[in-house]
Amino acid sequence: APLQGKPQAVVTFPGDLVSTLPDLQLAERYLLQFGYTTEAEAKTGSRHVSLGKALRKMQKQLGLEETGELDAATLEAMRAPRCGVPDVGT
Amino acid sequence: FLTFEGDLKWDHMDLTYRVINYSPDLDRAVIDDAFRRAFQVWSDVTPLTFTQIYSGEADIMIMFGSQEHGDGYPFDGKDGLLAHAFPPGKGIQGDAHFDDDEFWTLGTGLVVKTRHGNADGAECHFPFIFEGQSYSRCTTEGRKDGLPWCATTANYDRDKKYGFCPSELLYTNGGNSDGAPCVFPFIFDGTSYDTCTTDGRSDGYRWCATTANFDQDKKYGFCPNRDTAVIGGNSQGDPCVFPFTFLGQSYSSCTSQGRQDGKLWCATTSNYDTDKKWGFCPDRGYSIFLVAAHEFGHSLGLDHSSVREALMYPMYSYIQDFQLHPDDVQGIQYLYGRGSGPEPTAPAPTEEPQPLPTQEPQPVPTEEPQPLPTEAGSTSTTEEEEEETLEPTAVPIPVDPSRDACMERNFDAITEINGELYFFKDGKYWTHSPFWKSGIQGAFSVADTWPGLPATIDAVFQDLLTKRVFFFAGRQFWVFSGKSMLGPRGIEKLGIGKEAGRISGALQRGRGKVLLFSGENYWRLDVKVQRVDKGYPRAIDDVFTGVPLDSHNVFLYQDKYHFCRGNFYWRMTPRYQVDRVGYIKYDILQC
Repeated sequence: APLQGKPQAVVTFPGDLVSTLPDLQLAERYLLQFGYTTEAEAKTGSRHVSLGKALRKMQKQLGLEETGELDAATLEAMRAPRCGVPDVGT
Repeated sequence: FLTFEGDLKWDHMDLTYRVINYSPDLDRAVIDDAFRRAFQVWSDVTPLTFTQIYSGEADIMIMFGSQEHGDGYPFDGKDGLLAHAFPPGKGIQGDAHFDDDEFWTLGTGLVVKTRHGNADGAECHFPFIFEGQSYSRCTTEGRKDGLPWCATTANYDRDKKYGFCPSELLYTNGGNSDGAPCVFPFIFDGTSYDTCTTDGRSDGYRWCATTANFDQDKKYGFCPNRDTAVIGGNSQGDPCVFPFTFLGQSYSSCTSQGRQDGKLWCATTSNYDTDKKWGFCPDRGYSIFLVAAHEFGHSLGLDHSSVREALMYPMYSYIQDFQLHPDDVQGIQYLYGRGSGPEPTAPAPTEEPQPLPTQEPQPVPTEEPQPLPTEAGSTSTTEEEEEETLEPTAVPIPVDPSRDACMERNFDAITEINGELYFFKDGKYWTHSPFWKSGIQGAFSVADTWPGLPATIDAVFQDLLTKRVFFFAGRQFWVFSGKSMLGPRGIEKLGIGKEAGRISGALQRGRGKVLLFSGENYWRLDVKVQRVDKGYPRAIDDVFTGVPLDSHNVFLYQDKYHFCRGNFYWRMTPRYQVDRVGYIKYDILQC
């Protein structure tokens, strides 16, 4: 993503620890890192609503079933090796 | 497809790229080749061109890094994030970064380090000269029967679909016909061996044997089973690349080993699957070609696609026979238009280099030791080629026991015959066996053992497959096979030109080849057809660097090359490293 101003501190966890992160924490980290939600959204809306909305956005972008839920296919996609460039936004 | 906000793209078509550093996982040439092919994916369908530069600022700077690597977007160790890249623009824009905590391969998904070699697993011995070109590593690699192999651009035979090593430098990995490598040196029947001398194939496996452990009936050599080594790997025979991490634990060697379907494998304590009874290497290895092609899509202005089969889809999946998806083609052509290439009706198939080894290459002809064409059956005998049948000679009796080999200087010829060293001088010869503590035997008379030879000879060698002994004097040669002699004949019959006044020595090679040395050149003789191969002579210094170019004797002994001048010898390993220089008398004759 093009550098604009100071890059936001991207929270990253060692890839091989990802597999052991609690699912919800993994999901929040993933959705933030790849542009499906922002820190602001994550803080303001209720956690469940904003997560559901962001999950649906991610499922649509990655061609998954748009359930808005943290289902197995979505978790598997979050654990799969991938490119580090965000999927959404600048 | 998606482009970046503002349809960011390059304002020129002739782009440059520079590889700042390399991953240790693959040879540089292989990484360079993968990046070249990854750029070609995009240049095939646009007017874009890509040129690699090796200094200064390129449009696209490529680097390997781990964790925080200087751009504020840290990687995350093994797996997870594999790489990232920036859209077109100045400075860091356009650059591509690869996580070096990943294991980068050519991407069969198996963590397999390709051994240098050819399609049927025979090791190439680097550096080697092939058609005048020197190669220090393989550039194309692939797999056959699950075995990794590699070839150089020059020695890849498109018809046969496999690469091969020039036979004079064929370095067949020591082993037996079911692929178990011998551990060198090994003792067999009292003789110590540190490389193989005969090699061939059986049942699709390469093997090699020493003169002693070649079983004529079974047609293969074998290692004493106590010395059979196990190559690190898994039960499919794919070698593990050490160290590797498995379930968070790092391993640098195998602890359990065994065989499955005739293949060797080894396992670590934790990756040994008791149910499946085999060990396995982590099956992840990411294709540097595929990931680079994706990242370069970003460097050119493409964002992620939501089409699962598209290259620009963000998740990694290994694609055999890769083709650019129409979604990718439409995206890149939206930014840069179509190149002069053909209208991609179906997406232009830009695939990995043709799958080199998957077809079964023509089986390399098994070179079971064949008897030389028997001249005995030949009817045409010119006066040169008359054949004398000699009386079987008894064990030679020393004709001059007082003549001490240790007092001789500059032997006419030195060679190993049937495991013993023979020293020739002025019509006499001595023998020395490395195993019997009987020391030097002789002097014996050459004329008694090999009647018809001149008193002074220049070189001798025994063909390891047929046991025939070739003698050279001036521009003539004689062939003794047991009790019968053929010759003399001129060496021009072998295809050796006038530039060779005399032959100074010989080195036997695998597959019935012998290198003949004269002055500063050498020829490769195909013993079976008794002709030197095309492309010779070659300069000794091209390959045998570090030995005297005017050696008086050259011979193979205990599988190492010996070059002698004056009182000294230079000993060279089959890997062309001089590993010893010493006194002929003290080290070899053991005076």
